[in-house]
Amino acid sequence: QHMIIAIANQKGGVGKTTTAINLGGNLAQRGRRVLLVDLDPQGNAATCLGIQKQRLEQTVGEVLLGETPIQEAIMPTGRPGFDILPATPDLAGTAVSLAGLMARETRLRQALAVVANQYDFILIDCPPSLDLLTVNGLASANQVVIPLQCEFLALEGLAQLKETIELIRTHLNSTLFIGGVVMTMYDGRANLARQVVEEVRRYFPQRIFNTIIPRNIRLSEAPSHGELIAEYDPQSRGAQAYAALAEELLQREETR
Amino acid sequence: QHMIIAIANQKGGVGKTTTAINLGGNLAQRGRRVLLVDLDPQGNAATCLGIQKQRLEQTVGEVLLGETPIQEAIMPTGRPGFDILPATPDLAGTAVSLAGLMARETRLRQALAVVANQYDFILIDCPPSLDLLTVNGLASANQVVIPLQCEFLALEGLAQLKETIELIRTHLNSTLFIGGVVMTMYDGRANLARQVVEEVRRYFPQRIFNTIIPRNIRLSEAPSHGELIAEYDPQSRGAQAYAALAEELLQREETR
Ligand SMILES: Nc1ncnc2c1ncn2[C@@H]1O[C@H](COP(=O)(O)OP(=O)(O)OP(=O)(O)O)[C@@H](O)[C@H]1O
Ligand SMILES: Nc1ncnc2c1ncn2[C@@H]1O[C@H](COP(=O)(O)OP(=O)(O)OP(=O)(O)O)[C@@H](O)[C@H]1O
Ligand SMILES: [Mg+2]
Ligand SMILES: [Mg+2]
Repeated sequence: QHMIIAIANQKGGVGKTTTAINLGGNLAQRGRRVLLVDLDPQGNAATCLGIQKQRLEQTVGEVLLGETPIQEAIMPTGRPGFDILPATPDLAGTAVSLAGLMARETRLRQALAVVANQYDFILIDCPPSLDLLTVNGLASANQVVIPLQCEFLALEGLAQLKETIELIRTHLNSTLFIGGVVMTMYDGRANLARQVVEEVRRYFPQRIFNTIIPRNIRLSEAPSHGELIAEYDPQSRGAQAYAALAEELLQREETR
Repeated sequence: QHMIIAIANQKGGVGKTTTAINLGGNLAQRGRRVLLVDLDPQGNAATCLGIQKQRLEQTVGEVLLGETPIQEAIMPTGRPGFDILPATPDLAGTAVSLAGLMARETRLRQALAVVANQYDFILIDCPPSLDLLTVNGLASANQVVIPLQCEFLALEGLAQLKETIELIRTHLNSTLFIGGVVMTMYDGRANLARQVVEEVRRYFPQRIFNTIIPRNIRLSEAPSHGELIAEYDPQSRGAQAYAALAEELLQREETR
């Protein structure tokens, strides 16, 4: 049975893409078949994996508009068992034209249904907003994983995110649940980080992953080499944290 | 003569809000009359200034829809000469309804024209996207200031941002120019940061501000106290950097 996970948070720069690629990479290294869907017009996911986007013609945008079958837009990442459905900046325009189409919120879900049985995990990297692209991601997913920076401002958007997830559950996807919150960019020396983690534990009891991702410069260097953290610096604290997160996610799935 | 500055970058978490509030605060401390417009449904700007948003009924959303005159939605920040036009999460819904209205891209410009002569500077904090809200911000502005994190992934969105600014100049606002790029969260110990700054100098010659904002934990603590950095910790490297940035902006204006 496959699991579709949306990685979402409308707050910007919290580690959504970093979590999507490294969690995906880790699950593939453990023999799971993984598809990464990039729903962000910035298209950072492909860049982080070393994929050149200039010549891409069939991407997630064409799939959402029904112009290309999803199988033709999915491409390998060069890592065994790890495919990607990439995005380009044109996706920003697609989001506008999508608004006028029938079934505009469930286009991604319909497309993924065609290939879902070929994968154990489908991870969806969402843009920093609660727009139609993110709605497509949430409408397609079984669960939502929320990366949350250990910063005060990160707390502000949680209520709105929770509300949006409730709306999706009511109108578009009744099986959607919050898989967990991943605390990211944790700097143990800062009081603020500890206070934010405590606050989130109160707000989302039992939902916060035990694995906390530390602030680790190697994580921000890896994308410039087109490598996963496990490839760029496997001994780094960032690599160890994402390996532990993949382990924890798998354990949660087995006990569910 | 007033100056309207959009603070924009679709990459998330790069310091747009932090730059908008602290630049605004600094300009007000120097006796300029400043209005801060929050175009982000996250509404972080008001929170950073210690303003409670729960009971706000008239915000930028109602102004864009033409339901409230802008004068009734503008409120004081408690700092002399520094006002705010706040945002709440409802703004996400406004962006959707705005899409179907006449003059949808220039609603903010029309509203600001009514109060512009009461201010020397109007700063517009944009959301992390190139949606209709950001388009309203760019269509209203005389110049764009682009905060850019010293990270590899931050470079990726520059071409798209430049393209969008060109489109706005062609179709909506021929006077719009790029005022400058502000490098943020600079960590001098990291090679990557130095490489990114060099790359940006090549991409935007003469456009990069000399003032570089360092990564400084005090900047991320100040919002939890509802204070500007100049109030929270005036001796901090963050406070000194934003004071220098305000000075540099004023010098650029005088020589223009
Ligand atoms: N744990 C970490 N330690 C240090 N740097 C990190 C960490 N996680 C991510 N980064 C870096 O921080 C920046 C923001 O991360 P990322 O782009 O993954 O966030 P995002 O939520 O996907 O952003 P956006 O909202 O723009 O999509 C990137 O430059 C990334 O390389
Ligand atoms: N120079 C800095 N040093 C350390 N932390 C910073 C700095 N500038 C901003 N921050 C913190 O980093 C986070 C992101 O900054 P901010 O919210 O201003 O970015 P943004 O671009 O407005 O984000 P969004 O894309 O979500 O609107 C915040 O928690 C802020 O407090
Ligand atoms: Mg991202
Ligand atoms: Mg912001």
